[in-house]
Amino acid sequence: GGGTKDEGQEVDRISALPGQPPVTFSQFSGYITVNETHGRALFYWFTEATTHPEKKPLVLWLNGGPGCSSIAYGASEEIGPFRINRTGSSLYLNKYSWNKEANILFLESPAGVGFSYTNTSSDLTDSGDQRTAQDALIFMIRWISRFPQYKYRDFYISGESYAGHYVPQLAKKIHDYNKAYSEPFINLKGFIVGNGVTDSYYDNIGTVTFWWSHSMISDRTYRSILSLCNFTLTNFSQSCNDVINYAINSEFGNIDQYSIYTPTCT
Amino acid sequence: CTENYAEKYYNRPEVQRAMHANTTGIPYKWTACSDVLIKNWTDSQFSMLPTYRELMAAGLRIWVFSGDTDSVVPVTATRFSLNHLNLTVKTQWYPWYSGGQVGGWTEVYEGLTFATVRGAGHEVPLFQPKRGFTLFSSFLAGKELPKS
Repeated sequence: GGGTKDEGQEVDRISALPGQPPVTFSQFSGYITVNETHGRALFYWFTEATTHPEKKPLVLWLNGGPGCSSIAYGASEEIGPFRINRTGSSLYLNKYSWNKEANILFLESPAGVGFSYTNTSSDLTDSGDQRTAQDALIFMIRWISRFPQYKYRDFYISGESYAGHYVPQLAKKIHDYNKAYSEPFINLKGFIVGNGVTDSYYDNIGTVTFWWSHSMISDRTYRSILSLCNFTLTNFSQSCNDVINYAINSEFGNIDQYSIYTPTCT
Repeated sequence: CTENYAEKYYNRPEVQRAMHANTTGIPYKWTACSDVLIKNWTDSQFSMLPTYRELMAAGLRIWVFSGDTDSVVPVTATRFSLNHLNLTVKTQWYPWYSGGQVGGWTEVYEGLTFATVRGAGHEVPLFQPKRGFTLFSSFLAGKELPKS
């Protein structure tokens, strides 16, 4: 059933963040253990919708990397309710925060990212897609048990970059998990991915095409890359790596590759 | 440089207390990206396209968007990959609008919606917050992006 709010939820309630402006929505943050044996626990920050949270969908946001924090990027400079000021001393409101439309859950995944941790240090050197997706499934199951008011709520997954892997992989895990239930309590309705890593071969071909069509590299280098690089492989040859490094280091110039027309961060 | 602000803010003890974070005394500073994880990443699925096909068949609502000034996972990379799903077009390619300006272009397929976001880098909501919000609102509503 819908269950009642257990004390775990209230223990995680954030009364206010240092330097935060007054807000009307509730927010929670804390840990969910996803593997007792290894002592892996994932950290989340949950910002409820600004109005009628009980009627709004639940949306999980994942950043990529792999190894990057959804709190550093998604929450603090993209879709979260607050922006951090230059000195890191206070917060100000994000006019286009996505919690105006939904209840947004930010997850630092996998263990080793941000505040998420493991008590087994070898976990930090053998993370991969499979365990990340499995731990994220366990996280969602246990998080919804801690927040039972979100059982059966329309649920979407969102993310960017290497989360182009995390998002569909978690969606598949949840889809498979739900097959055992006539009325799944994780009511996954869909997902949305931005600038997502999708297919290693086609992504690479498309990336080099972008570099050439946006005049970031010379014709000569473009032709060299296409002739020296076999993108069907997972590990490229030395000559391929050399020509790509030449392109980036000698022809791109001092730019922000993540936003090629804005100034770089000095 | 905004991620530098996060490095300052989330390493403040009073912020970690307020967030119930770092309760076990993690033996390293909080940081935006873990070098250890990315250098030692093991299994990585070569292509997500089979997973997309399976989840589209399951009837999930799937949207893919692309900031068009990103050169790390650029719009042409995503288009080239999606192209190989061989999708059936439902609504032909058109410019979508936000705030009276072209927000990007979009095409709606059976099972998937693709959209570009004009003038946005890798982190779309950072560079084009209003267009990112329009995109998100349309996704949640299950509506096609605005034609004007």
